[in-house]
Amino acid sequence: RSRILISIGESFGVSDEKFQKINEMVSSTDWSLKRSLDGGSAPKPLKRL
Amino acid sequence: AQECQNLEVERQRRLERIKQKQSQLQELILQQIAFKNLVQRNRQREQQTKRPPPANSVIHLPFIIVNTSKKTVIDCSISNDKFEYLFNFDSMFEIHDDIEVLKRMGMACGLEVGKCSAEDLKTARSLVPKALEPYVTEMAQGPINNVYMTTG
Amino acid sequence: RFQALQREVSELTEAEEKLDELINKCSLQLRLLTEDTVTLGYVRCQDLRNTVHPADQIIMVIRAPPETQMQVSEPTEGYQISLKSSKGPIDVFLCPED
Repeated sequence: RSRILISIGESFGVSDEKFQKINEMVSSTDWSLKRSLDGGSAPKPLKRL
Repeated sequence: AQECQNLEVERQRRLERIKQKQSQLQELILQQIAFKNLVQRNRQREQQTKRPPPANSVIHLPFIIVNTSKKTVIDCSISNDKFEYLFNFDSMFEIHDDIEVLKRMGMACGLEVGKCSAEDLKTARSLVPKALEPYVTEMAQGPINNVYMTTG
Repeated sequence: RFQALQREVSELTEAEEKLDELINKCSLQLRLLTEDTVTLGYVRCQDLRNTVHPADQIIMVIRAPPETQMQVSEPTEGYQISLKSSKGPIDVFLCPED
């Protein structure tokens, strides 16, 4: 399982390429496959933010 | 021959370090231009409206944004002191930092992708110190590839 | 060949020193700039909405104190983002849609 750790809140200009890595990691996931891997259970109804 | 070999290795190492430092300088120049453009735009707007915008309608730097589809369900847990947050997303999202947002707002005059109009290039050059102007001109066409031994 | 290499390495050394000087100056300028004009260094929700496609997404804004740890992990379901601050509360809010 992938995991990326970043330090945020630094002053403007301390940019971090890791955000790009996170976006690539997240977008490369096949969400339907993930869901089926979870035993086909429909995602439990999470409360909306 | 051995000394030539050592110098060749040294030469290669320096070339790689120079390449890395050129892209670091490029990013710093982009950030300086983007930030100055943002400040200029906000200053002009405040002069037009003759007052600063309502406090709850502005987002000060530094910040990051997470954007996701409206269909995404986000489960959020927050500690009482707001020192800790936990978000669970059931669908994909994107994370961007403030400099990326400013670039997307066009505050870097398109220099980040080497597509900068003559007008924008003039604006961008006016926002940096003299010593950086040749770099900005080069960035208008693509990544920095030279080192200008200008003084100042 | 040796002399040519020697000359080239010395030019590269000079170029690298020039870059170091410019990087230090630029970093200092940017830091001073962001400190001097902190009141004008802001964006508006509409600006953020203009940078995401499609525009009608959920946009969550996170403003955190320095050294806040953000961890993105892939648990069994979906994705998880955790934020941990040691220097103060973290501000998280959603950009209004209108």
